[in-house]
This record gives sequence, C-alpha cells and structure tokens, in this order.
Amino acid sequence: MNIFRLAGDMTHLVSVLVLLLKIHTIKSCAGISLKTQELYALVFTTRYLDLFTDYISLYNTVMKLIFLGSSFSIVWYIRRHKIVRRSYDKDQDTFRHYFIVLPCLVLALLIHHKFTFKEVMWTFSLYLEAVAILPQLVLLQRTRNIDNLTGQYVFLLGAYRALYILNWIYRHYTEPHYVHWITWIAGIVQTLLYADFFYYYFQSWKNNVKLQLPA
Amino acid sequence: QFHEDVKDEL
Repeated sequence: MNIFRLAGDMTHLVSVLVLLLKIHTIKSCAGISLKTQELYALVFTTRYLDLFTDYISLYNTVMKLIFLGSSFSIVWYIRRHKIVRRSYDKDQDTFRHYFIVLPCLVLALLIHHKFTFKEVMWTFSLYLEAVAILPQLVLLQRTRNIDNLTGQYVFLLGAYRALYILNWIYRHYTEPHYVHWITWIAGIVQTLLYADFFYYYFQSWKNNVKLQLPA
Repeated sequence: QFHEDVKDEL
C-alpha cells in the first residue's frame, strides 16, 4: 500500500458516501444518473468475484463490501425508495446500457491477461469502470444545472482514478515486474474522460460561479 | 504469478 493508493481509495470512498448521504438526507436523486450507478454496481460485482475466495487483507475485504453495499444501496434508493424515485429524471437519463456494456465485454474477451472466467470478468470491470461515468456526464450536460454535491461527487470520482495512476507509476518503479498495461490504459482513458469536467469544475471554483457545462 | 499483486488493488 502506498500513499497514492490510500488517498485514491479514500477519495473513492468519500465520493460514494457523499452521494449516498445526499440521497439519504435530502431524499432526492436529482441530477444523478441511475444508469451510471447501475454500471458501477456491475463494475464492483465483476471486479470483486474473488471476495470470498481470495483473502488479501481486512482493509481490502472491508472496502470491497463498502463499495458493493453503497453502489447497490444507491441503485435501490433511486429505483425503489418511494420518495427518492420521484426525483429521478428518467426522460433525461436515457443512455443505453448495452452501448457501454457490450463493447466492454467484447473487448475483455479479445484483450485480457489470461482467458479464464474470473480474469475476463475482472478485465471487463476495468473497461466498464473507465466509461461508466458517461451516462452521468451526458445527464449533467443535458440538465445543465449541477448542484454542489453532484459536482463534488463527479470530481472526487475522477480524482480517485487520477491518484491511482500515481499509484501505478510508483509501484512500477518500486516493484519489479509490476506491469499491468491493461489496468493502466483503462485508468488513463477513465481519467481523460473527466478531464473536461475537471476543467469546468476548476473554472467555476476559481471564478466562484455556479458550475455550468457547455451544451 | 505477476497477476496476483494487481488483485490487491480495489
């Protein structure tokens, strides 16, 4: 474990807790894409198949349970909670799941480290996580208004993967044969997808104006 | 064997 990865995990943890807290306290999911949340639940499910087979550390297991629990709770709130679901904007959140899931699945079947079920699922989860934010970014572009918590959520989510890139660079130089180009490429693509959001987020923060994304 | 370590990441 290194400081970059710990900071990345904590940032990721805070991002999902910020979202869960927002939905739980104000009983609203306005501006949140259910599609993205469902994709994240799928990312964690396919990423953590080894949850009960390989024990790495207490930290690893606890964090996996938190990410799984929080992502499914968020999906449950938006789908089932009698008050929250009313604020879900299904007419705007129209990104088709299979436009994202199918290409990632095909890519995982073509490009992976080992052709085993767990390894292909794990690779699929990496590709899926890289693009899972797209429905949320599309929704933000459409609804234009970004409330603070949603802005913070997307910012923290992007920051976590940027910190992971520093972690991979650090591990590449400190651990022999630590080579995982699939992880690195997926992580870089993921962070680049947030790049324009980051730009507008900093602009709004610097000029102290409300965050607006160009149409 | 070089795979195993990447699985220690979340």
